[in-house]
Amino acid sequence: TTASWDFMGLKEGNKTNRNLSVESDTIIGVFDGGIWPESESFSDKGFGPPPKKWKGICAGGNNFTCNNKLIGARHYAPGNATDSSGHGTHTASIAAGNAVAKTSFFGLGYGTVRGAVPASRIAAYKVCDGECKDDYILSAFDDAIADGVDIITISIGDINVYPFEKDPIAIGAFHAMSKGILTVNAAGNTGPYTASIASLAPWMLTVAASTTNRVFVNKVVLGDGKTLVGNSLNTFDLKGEKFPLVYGKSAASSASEVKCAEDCTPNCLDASLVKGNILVCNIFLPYVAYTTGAVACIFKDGSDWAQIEGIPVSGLQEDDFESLLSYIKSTNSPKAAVLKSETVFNQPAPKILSFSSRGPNIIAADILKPDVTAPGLEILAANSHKALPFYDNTHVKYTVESGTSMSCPHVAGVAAYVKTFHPKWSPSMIKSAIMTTAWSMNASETRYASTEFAYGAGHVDPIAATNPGLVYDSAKADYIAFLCGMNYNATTMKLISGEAVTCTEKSLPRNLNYPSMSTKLSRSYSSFSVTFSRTVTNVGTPNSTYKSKVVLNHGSKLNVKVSPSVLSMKSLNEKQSFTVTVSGSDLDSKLPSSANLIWSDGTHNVRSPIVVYAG
Amino acid sequence: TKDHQEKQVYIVYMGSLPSRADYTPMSNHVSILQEITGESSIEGRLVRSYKRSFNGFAARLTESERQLVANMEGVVSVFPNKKLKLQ
Repeated sequence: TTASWDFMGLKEGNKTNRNLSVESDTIIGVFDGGIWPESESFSDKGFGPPPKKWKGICAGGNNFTCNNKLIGARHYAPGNATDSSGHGTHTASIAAGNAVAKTSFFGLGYGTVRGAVPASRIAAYKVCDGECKDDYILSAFDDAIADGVDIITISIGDINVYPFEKDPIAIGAFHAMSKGILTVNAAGNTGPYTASIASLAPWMLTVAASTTNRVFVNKVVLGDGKTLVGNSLNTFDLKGEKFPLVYGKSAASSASEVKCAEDCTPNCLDASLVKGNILVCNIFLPYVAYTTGAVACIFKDGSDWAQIEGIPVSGLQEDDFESLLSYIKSTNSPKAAVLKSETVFNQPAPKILSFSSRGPNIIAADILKPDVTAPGLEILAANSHKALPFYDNTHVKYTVESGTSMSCPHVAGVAAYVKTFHPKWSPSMIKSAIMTTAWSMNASETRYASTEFAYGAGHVDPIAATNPGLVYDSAKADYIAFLCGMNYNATTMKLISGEAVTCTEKSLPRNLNYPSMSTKLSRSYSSFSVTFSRTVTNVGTPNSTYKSKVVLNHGSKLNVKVSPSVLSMKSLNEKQSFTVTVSGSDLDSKLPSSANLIWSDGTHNVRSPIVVYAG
Repeated sequence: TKDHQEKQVYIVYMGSLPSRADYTPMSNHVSILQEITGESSIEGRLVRSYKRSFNGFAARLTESERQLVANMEGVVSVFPNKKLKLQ
């Protein structure tokens, strides 16, 4: 967060407009693996007593204390609410941690760590202790809704997809939404595979993960002076000293193990040949590097993210790795120095990360998921004293982690920030504001999973989200109609909603008043025409005229007609409806076709992606 | 979550809390368990009761008990207590 908020334009301190009195009354419910109350990110210096609306308690268990920043805690897993993995501390501080200056991870990422809403309060609900059981998660929703939290951030998910009525996060988020609480959920880390996303309910805000302009790189200086650049998180400073390089297959424990030694597979290496040298591997297995006594490890790394390791490492992209192997072959005594990582800020960004789960939505095919993306790469944030980054005795107050777990609380924090300016807005209005003001993103690759199915509406823009102009609002009744349209019967709907429901006029799921528009064609028609119905609410200027504009994405053959094409608003909170008819023929069955609808009054640009796909 | 009697923890989701003033979720959950198990004591069966913001409970049930409760009036869904992951 020393870079991620700046990247999004949410500047530190007075450089960002804030409604501090409301922010101080805002409570973020963090469902995670607990929290480390002693972190400076959760110090209550300068905080008054909890907001009057707070009805929760501090029931964190033995030796767990709350304060006026961390105002509540509950634990459902055995033990107490103390965070042992560091994950809950990290996510809580991303959303709502205090601003703590001069922070770094062994010098890396130096700056001020902070949440989106540093003046807000945190309530921690420990639902994970290694695993996060459904009954814990539902208990946390049951409590947090009644406790009076404003926003819920839950960086938890499954690799499997379940119908909404069997998905604890969808169930809990529905009841949260009914009480005016927005739930923000991580998209998952099972990308880039098609339809890998499991956070699918339209009443939640689902967050993908992307890069910022900052990245950690580390250099490998070869004996011949050539420098290669890896994208690893190496905190160890070997002072530029060069050590002999040993390629795995040269250190095979026997002639029959040469192939597996190339990959540095356990038991394939002769530790006596590796000890004190830099081990070079096709695949990095930290355990092997540690147990063979390597001084460092260089490996072939095709991934776009790095994690903390307990020894000096450098992961090289394939071309650089091949250069390294050529160098090793070319000399009798190959040597190299593995340098400590450096921070660079010149990366083209945002780019969606490979691990971020992809759509389409296989439960509600006409709801685009994920909804938005946010920073999820190498985020520096608070750590638990119990979480040891190197699995030794090294304690760190702040650490670096990657995942949709990290992007999720960024958006939860933004949702809370928006809510401080618009305390009466419904969850769907806040969600709409975030989605329709998001930065537009382009597919970084041409594959199916690198489209809107990767990033949704685009990259969150915190400042723009406070002033969206128009919002797509959906109330509980709209979601009930949506569920009726998904063939849930009236009896089930009555139980879920607590009210009598008539499912006679079946609403098409694609007509839910959602800030994005998506539909799955039942097959690759030679020609098709589908209509989306939407209603916008004016939250910008009382007297305003919005003109529609449709921008087709590269290669799209869609015809899009908006009716009416101009909306004249006379007052605030005025609602006006329109339809979007999308037609086309011979769509690519392997790629979605997309466009953007933009309503603009000259000041506000309200953008919705339109995605049509087949198969 | 399985024990020696082949019981497994299931979530019994019952939707919104009824607005009736005389409705007490916990007693309702206990009654349902007594009815489907045929046992007056449900000790060790009720794992959690959801009663503040929505209605439901988690309980140790056999497969046949799961089927019984799934067909009861007022029950939206019954599903195994899954394990999710931090992301």
